[in-house]
Formats: sequence, C-alpha cells, structure tokens
Amino acid sequence: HFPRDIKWQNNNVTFRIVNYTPDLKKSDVDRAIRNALNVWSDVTPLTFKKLHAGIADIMIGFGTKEHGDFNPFDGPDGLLAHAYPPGNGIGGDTHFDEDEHWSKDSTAYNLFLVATHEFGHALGLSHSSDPGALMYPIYNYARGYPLAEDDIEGIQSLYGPNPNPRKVKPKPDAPNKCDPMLSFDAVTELRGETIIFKDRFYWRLHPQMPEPEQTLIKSTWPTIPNKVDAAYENPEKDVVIIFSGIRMWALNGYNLVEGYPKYIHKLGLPKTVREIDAAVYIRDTGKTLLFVEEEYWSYDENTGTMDSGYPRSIEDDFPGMDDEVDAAAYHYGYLYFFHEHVQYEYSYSSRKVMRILRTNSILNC
Amino acid sequence: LPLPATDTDNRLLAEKYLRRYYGLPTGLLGSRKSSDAMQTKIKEMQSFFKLKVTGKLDDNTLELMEMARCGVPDIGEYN
Repeated sequence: HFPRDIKWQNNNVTFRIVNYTPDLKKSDVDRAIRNALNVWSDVTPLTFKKLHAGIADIMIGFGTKEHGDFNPFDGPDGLLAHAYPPGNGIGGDTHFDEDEHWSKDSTAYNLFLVATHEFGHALGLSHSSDPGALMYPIYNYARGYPLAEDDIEGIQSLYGPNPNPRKVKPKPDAPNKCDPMLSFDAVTELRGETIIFKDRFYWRLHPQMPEPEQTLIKSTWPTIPNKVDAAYENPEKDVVIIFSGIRMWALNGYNLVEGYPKYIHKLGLPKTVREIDAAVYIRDTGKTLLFVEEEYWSYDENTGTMDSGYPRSIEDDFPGMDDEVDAAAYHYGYLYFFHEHVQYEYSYSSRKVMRILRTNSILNC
Repeated sequence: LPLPATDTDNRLLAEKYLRRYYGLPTGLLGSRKSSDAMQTKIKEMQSFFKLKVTGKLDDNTLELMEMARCGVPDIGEYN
C-alpha cells in the first residue's frame, strides 16, 4: 500500500477514457479498460461507472514524453505507464505511454495487463516485491487470470471482499526458497548454472551470484508450460531437455531448439507413462536415468535408445532412498535426489546414501 | 560483437532510474566514486528486487534497470 493506506472513501468509483491509442480499435481499448476494472471489482465491493464527459475519479489517457503531469514518459520501452493513488484531482488518474506499441495479445505490450496493474495503483496498491504478483513493477505477459494471492490480499485489506464473490483462481504466491517444507519440481544444470523449477517459477543459481534469482518460467520461455516435471542437461550435446506431461522441449543455452515439443514416447517409453518425475544425465556412463513413480528407465544418449532390462525398482537399485523422486542432479560421482523436503546425496560408486540434507540447502538456506 | 556499454552509460542509466523510482537527489553525486546516497539507493533497489544487496552496479542490477516497467516509484514518499 501507499503510505497511510490511502483508498477511495466511496465504493462507487467513476472513470473516463479521455483519449485512445491508434494501436488498437476503440472498442478493444474500451474492452481492455473495462475488463481490467472488472478484475478488481470481482474481488472487492467496488463498482466502476463510466463517464463520457466531465471529471471522473480515474481519468485515463495516452500521452508521450511530458504529457501534462510533470512526470514524463521516456519513449519506446522502459516506462510503460503510471497511475496515481486515490485522491482528489490527479489522484487515481492513469496514463499510458503512447510511444509504446499496445496490443490485445502478447505481440506487444498487452494493454489489459498493464491497465490492470495501473488500476491497482489507482485503487491504492503500491508495488509488490513478489515476482509472480500483478503488482510487481516489471512487465511480464501471462495468460489467464492476472491476480495472485498477494494482489487479492492487498486490495481486500483496503476494501474488503466482494459480498457476492465470483469464483476466481488467483495465482499462488511465489515459493519461498527458505520454506523448510519446500520441495522441487525439477533440477538441471545449464552451462554451469543450476536451474531449479518450482511451480510457475524457476531459481537460477550461478557460481558467481551469491543469491539465487527467482523468475517466472513464462517470462523466459513463454511457450513452455507453467509446470515442469523433470529436466536434465546433456553437456556433450549442449542441450537441456525439459519435460512436462507427455511432451518435452529442448534448450540450447536459454534458447528453445526448433522441432520441439516432442512426445516423451519418442525416447522409447511406453504409452502408459504420462509424466516423468525426474531425469538426470550421468556423465560417466552417457546414460540418462528417467524416474517414473517407483521405477526408473535408462536411456542411452549415444545410441538414442532405451536400455533393455528396464524399468527397474528405485528402491532396489538405490538402497536407502525413498521409493519416489521429485528431482535429481549429478555432480562429481554423486547423485542428488530430491523428494519432498529431503535431499539425498547418493554415491554412485559406493551405492549408498552418504548424506541427508534439506531440499533447500542448495538455495543457501 | 557489440561494444559493451561504458561505465559512464551504465552510471547515467542508474542515476536516472534511481532518481525516478528511489528519490535519488540530484547534484550530490561524485563523478568517480559512488556517493553514499547513490549506494544507499542502489541497496534499496536491490533489496526490493531480492537481488544480492551490494550497493554496486553489477550486471544483474543493471539488467533489471533496463527492463520494461511501471512508472510508479517502488518505495518512497507519496506527496
């Protein structure tokens, strides 16, 4: 919130669209603005009435550079829009940078998403430091319902909930790296970095960065699903394979490789396998282990075929381990298995568990 | 290869960013060494974005300063 938790004192807020962008049809701008306001009215008792003339609480317009409020825009990119917290005069007013290109989809800056963020300010929300929240200050395109739990908690603490709530599906808060019960979805190396997938986020650990960096999967790879099941790197081929459901994607560096997604069954897995829990490439053998429920498969990277004699039982072949795995990594002869909030350090040569750690110890917790 | 941005360019970018979003005062900054005010503001920004708080203009901090964003200050006074 802004200092002193400023908010509209009346739940009936008026708005007026003062001018339009030529990037979109007028009706598309009207729809984006109305839909953006509806996002907030769905979760609060607020109602928004459109005015066609005169002074409204929220005056909406497009302008370039200095546009009348001594708070200039900066040309293409950089600053996209700004809005003033509730109050008289300029309070609540919302301005979009006309030097940006605005769109209805992801081809340019999505007007609906930016407007929803700005109306959050116009209603009294300041910026969130949760990278998954709509009120995070950095633009990120995402489909679906735009609000996260953090946004809803913020607005409802000012205005309360909607007395006739519509069913909404807010995005969960970003996972906290030091939550003692934290589990991982997938772990892989990527050219010397470690990438840890959890929900719709990933952490990036770089040997020269003391703190992990948390980012939305969609903001780096818009076409990869929000939920990653497993991932592994084959450094010889300089490729990272990412699994989600029955599909897999390939990365070369941070770039997606053309020709993907492919079906996981192309690897030789039976059609009954619908999801891979964990994957890890063993550099010493050239084999990739694919963990599926209580069993695992061995894929020969050199021949591109599944080894015979599999699947085998995880419990039998990795004594001391749980019978299921969420994620796996391999470093210097040790396999690191992650299951729920526990991490097992397993010696591949000694065939035994050497250490048991917290899952998030890898995140400096 | 493209030439890397010079330190001066980076510093100007950072000053502009910190003035706009973190209320960095104008006219107080030394030309060679980061002033206390600038360091403090960089730290505030790094803390908000959960970057490593160093007070220095490292690559991650500069990368974030270049991203498309909303124009409302992240912190600071509302007047």
